[in-house]
This record gives sequence, C-alpha cells and structure tokens, in this order.
Amino acid sequence: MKLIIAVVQDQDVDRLIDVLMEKGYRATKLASTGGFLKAGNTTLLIGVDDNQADDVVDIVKDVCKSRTQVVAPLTAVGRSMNNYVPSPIEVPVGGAAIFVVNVERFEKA
Amino acid sequence: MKLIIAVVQDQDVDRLIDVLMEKGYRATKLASTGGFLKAGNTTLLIGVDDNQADDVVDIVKDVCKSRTQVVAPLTAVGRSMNNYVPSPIEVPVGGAAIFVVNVERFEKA
Amino acid sequence: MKLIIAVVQDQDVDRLIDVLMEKGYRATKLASTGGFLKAGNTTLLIGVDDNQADDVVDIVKDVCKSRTQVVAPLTAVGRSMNNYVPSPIEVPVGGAAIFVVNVERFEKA
Ligand SMILES: Nc1ncnc2c1ncn2[C@@H]1O[C@@H]2COP(=O)(O)O[C@H]3[C@@H](O)[C@H](n4cnc5c(N)ncnc54)O[C@@H]3COP(=O)(O)O[C@H]2[C@H]1O
Ligand SMILES: Nc1ncnc2c1ncn2[C@@H]1O[C@@H]2COP(=O)(O)O[C@H]3[C@@H](O)[C@H](n4cnc5c(N)ncnc54)O[C@@H]3COP(=O)(O)O[C@H]2[C@H]1O
Ligand SMILES: Nc1ncnc2c1ncn2[C@@H]1O[C@@H]2COP(=O)(O)O[C@H]3[C@@H](O)[C@H](n4cnc5c(N)ncnc54)O[C@@H]3COP(=O)(O)O[C@H]2[C@H]1O
Repeated sequence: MKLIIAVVQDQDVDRLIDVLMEKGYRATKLASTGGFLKAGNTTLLIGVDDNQADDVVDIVKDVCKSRTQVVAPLTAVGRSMNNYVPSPIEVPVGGAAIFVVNVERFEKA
Repeated sequence: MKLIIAVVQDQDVDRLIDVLMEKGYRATKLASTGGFLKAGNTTLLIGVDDNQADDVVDIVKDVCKSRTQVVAPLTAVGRSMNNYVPSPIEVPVGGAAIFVVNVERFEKA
Repeated sequence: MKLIIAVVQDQDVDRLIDVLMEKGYRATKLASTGGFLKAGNTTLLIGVDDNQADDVVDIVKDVCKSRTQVVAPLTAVGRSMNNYVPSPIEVPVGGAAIFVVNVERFEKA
C-alpha cells in the first residue's frame, strides 16, 4: 500500500477527482494554502495498492500539468484608447507536488 | 514512532478523540472531504510509539466500525395515510480508512 | 526526499513560513485542531531533499520552541483596589510536534 499526497491547484481538483473516481480509486480532499503565494490550493490523500501508484501519479501529472492559459486581459472600461485592443496574454497555471509514501499497514473499519 | 492517518466519519470523531485522550494518546484533527460522496469527514493524525500502533488501530476500528443505524423515516406531515406508520429503516454508518506510516524521526519543540 | 509534517501553534506559523521561504524551502499549510485542548493550530507539510531535513527540523524547533510569554493580566476595570496593580504572569506558549517521514518518490507536474 502507498499513500500518495498530492498538492494541486484548485482549478484542477474537480477534474482530477472525477478521473480518479471513474477508475475506482479512493481519495480524500483537504483544503490547504501555499507557503509562498499564500493562495488556496488542495492537498489530496490517495491510498493505493503498490502496483497502482505509478498509474495514479501519471493521472495527477496529466490532469495537473503546468501549462499556460490564454486570457484576455481586463480591457479598460470606458473611453477607448484609440481602439486599442490589448492582445491576449499567456499566464502559467496548474502544477502539482506529488509525494509517494510507503504504508506499513492499512485497515478498513 | 509511527504516524497513524485515519479518515473517519464526523459522527464518530468526538467519541474517538475522547477515548484516545483518556488513554494518553496525542491526536491532531483536520477537516476533510470524501472524494466519492463529496461529504465532509475528518482526517486524524496520531503519532504513537511503535508498540502502541496496534492498540490505536484497534481503538479506531472499534469506535468507527461500519454498522447500521435504525432511523425512523421522516413521516409524512399532515393527513394520515389511513394511519400508515412507516417502519424504521436501517442505514449504513461509520467506517474508517486507517494508514500506518513509519516515522524516521520525531521531535518535540 | 523527506516529508516533514509539523504541528505548530498559530502564533508561530507566519514567522516560521517567512524563514522557510527565505531559505528557499517549500511548504503547504493546513488548518488543524488539537485533540486535547480543542484549540486551532496549524499542520505544515514541508517536502525537502534528504540532506536538508535536519536544517528544517532545527528551524522549526528554533522558531516554535516552548517558551513562557509575560502577559499583563487584564486589570480590573473600574474602581481601583487601593492602587493594586497585578504583577505580570508567565504563560507557556509555542511548542511543536515534528514528524519526518521518508518519501519513496517525488514528482513535480
Ligand atoms: N516541497 C514541497 N513541500 C510542500 N509543499 C510544496 C512543495 N512543493 C510545492 N508545494 C506546494 O505546491 C504549491 C505549488 O508549488 P510549485 O512548485 O508548483 O510553485 C511554487 C514555486 O514555483 C514558487 N515557490 C515556492 N516556494 C518558493 C520559495 N521558497 N522561493 C522561491 N519560489 C518559491 O512559488 C510557487 C507557489 O508556491 P506555494 O508555496 O504558494 O504553493 C506550493 C506549495 O503549496
Ligand atoms: N484508499 C483511500 N485513500 C484515501 N481516502 C480514502 C481511502 N479509502 C477511503 N477513504 C476515505 O474514507 C471515506 C470512506 O471510505 P469508505 O471506503 O468507507 O466508503 C467509500 C466507498 O464505499 C465508496 N467509494 C469511494 N470511492 C469509490 C469509487 N471510486 N468507486 C466506487 N465506490 C467508491 O464510497 C464511500 C465514500 O467514499 P468517499 O470518497 O466519499 O469517502 C472516503 C474517503 O474520504
Ligand atoms: N503525537 C502526536 N500526534 C499527533 N498530534 C500531536 C502529537 N503530539 C502533539 N500533537 C499536536 O500538537 C499539539 C501540541 O502538543 P503538545 O504536546 O505541545 O501539548 C499538548 C500536551 O502537553 C497536552 N496533551 C495532549 N494530549 C494529551 C493527553 N491525552 N493527556 C494529557 N495531556 C495531553 O496538551 C497539549 C495540547 O494538546 P492538543 O492535542 O490540544 O494539541 C497538540 C496536537 O495537536
């Protein structure tokens, strides 16, 4: 048995849990906060059989991979600046920190 | 030293902590959510000496064991249905997922 | 890789995270509750390279060490009791429980 402790971004959590549940994995969600940016994120506890750990790590990496998202910057409200339309910008999103820890004993009550 | 990580149902937590405290065990409580039912539950961290781990696992299993609870269904309010009284039903409650992890080093500040 | 799980008092958390971030360490914060006093405290997850674990444990012990704080008791409001001024009292604060756990595999997505 392994316990996977994954710190993921809030915007990826719902999709990640959906994929895990569909595949029959079990997970517990804890609200957390990043030490550096002080922004809310999520810590997942996922207990799996030894031979499932690699699959779950791949799922987390796939759903939560760092990527850039194109967002249209908030255009200035009001008088146009000579019809200036700001071009969309790319911002980094996603990312995850994944720890795999050995479980000496697992019990279901 | 072992760290016991137990995910338990909210209705069992107070009794479980009472029993653990009475026996002199130490515990920390974290609010959590089930991945599947999306309902609130509780994750407990219980750091114990190696030779106490089995005792604590037994306590968690005993207090949180899956069982059925007899509940009287909400009877329809208002006009009686020819004096029909629904018989009580059994619903499953309790349960716990218990992970025992090895602690390489423990310090108290 | 080691995962340090530290349960610390709320009044030490901000200073502790500042020191950890300044030194380039990574940390995730989880709100928690003490099992015995039922007071809010904080659980930190700090994933570090093997050779950094001792340094981080020292930082936590240094910032969170149990100490006494001198506080002036709330003086009675109103008519003075023959100019009686209660002398300050010492109350215990701080403290931390620090668990170092081995990480079999660490991945960044
Ligand atoms: N080894 C570890 N142990 C425990 N938790 C870990 C961890 N590595 C990552 N995390 C968690 O994952 C979040 C995202 O980390 P990431 O490395 O992608 O992205 C990080 C990283 O690129 C940067 N960062 C974090 N700490 C830093 C530091 N001390 N100095 C410079 N940059 C830092 O800021 C981003 C946001 O960090 P934040 O702390 O708000 O949020 C972090 C933290 O909650
Ligand atoms: N290996 C593990 N790793 C991490 N956390 C674990 C875990 N096993 C159990 N848990 C935690 O314990 C709660 C109760 O699990 P239990 O197995 O008794 O009861 C479970 C199980 O009977 C069922 N279930 C969970 N995941 C499922 C899935 N992917 N497919 C089908 N049934 C599932 O639904 C009940 C409620 O699940 P929920 O996720 O809401 O809540 C779970 C979850 O928070
Ligand atoms: N082995 C362990 N596993 C998991 N979490 C641990 C732990 N050891 C300490 N903690 C966490 O750290 C907090 C401070 O513990 P400390 O030992 O400094 O200070 C403790 C201790 O001096 C005393 N205490 C705790 N449990 C006791 C018990 N069963 N019987 C008598 N005294 C207890 O009360 C203080 C506050 O305890 P509280 O539970 O509210 O809060 C605890 C708990 O959240």
